[in-house]
Amino acid sequence: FKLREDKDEL
Amino acid sequence: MNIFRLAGDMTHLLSIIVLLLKIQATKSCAGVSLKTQELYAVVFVTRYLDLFYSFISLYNTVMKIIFLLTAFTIIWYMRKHKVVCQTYDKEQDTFRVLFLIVPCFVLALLVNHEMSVTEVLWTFSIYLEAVAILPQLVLLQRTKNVDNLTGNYIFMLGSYRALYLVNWVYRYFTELGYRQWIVWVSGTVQTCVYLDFFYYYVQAWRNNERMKLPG
Repeated sequence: FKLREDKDEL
Repeated sequence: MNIFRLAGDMTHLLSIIVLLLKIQATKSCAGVSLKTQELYAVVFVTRYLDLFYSFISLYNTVMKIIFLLTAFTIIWYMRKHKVVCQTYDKEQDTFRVLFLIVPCFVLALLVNHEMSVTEVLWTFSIYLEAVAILPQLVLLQRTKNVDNLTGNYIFMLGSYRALYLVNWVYRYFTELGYRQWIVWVSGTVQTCVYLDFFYYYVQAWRNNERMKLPG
């Protein structure tokens, strides 16, 4: 399961 | 994480602190829209569901928890605190939030990356955040005079969004294959929502006078 890039943004 | 993103997050955090300080120090929430604050609570709850199943960084987790807690603290002050709640402009704060929530939810069902509960709710939170400030802006428009702290609060919220835009441009040029259309389009819409407010805020600042919105 890999988080999308934008998921590290708040 | 780049400097623009960090500056954006810090501005966001500062805006919330300013609002909380205004409420605590003046024991008043005059000019603050409870509808907007409740929309932000919905935004944070639906977006940060990933707190339960993923870990990105300590910074990320701590910030999410702070945003959630402060959102509910502000709502608690406005609804339950026996002095503060009496200063709430209930009659003026009449924006129909369902007109924002329903279209955002339908859009999230139609345009998303993956048809799963958490992904649709996450997308919904992105769309909803873009328009969540509208009840606050309408309330300001109605009450005309904007007190300094409320003005600064909205100005910082708008600045946080503008910094996120710069952060995306920076990431686009520095991270290979970095694209996120849903977030970019909603974020641009969200920043544009503040343009009119920015204009009057800067004008008042330059003329060194209290901010006033036209009728």
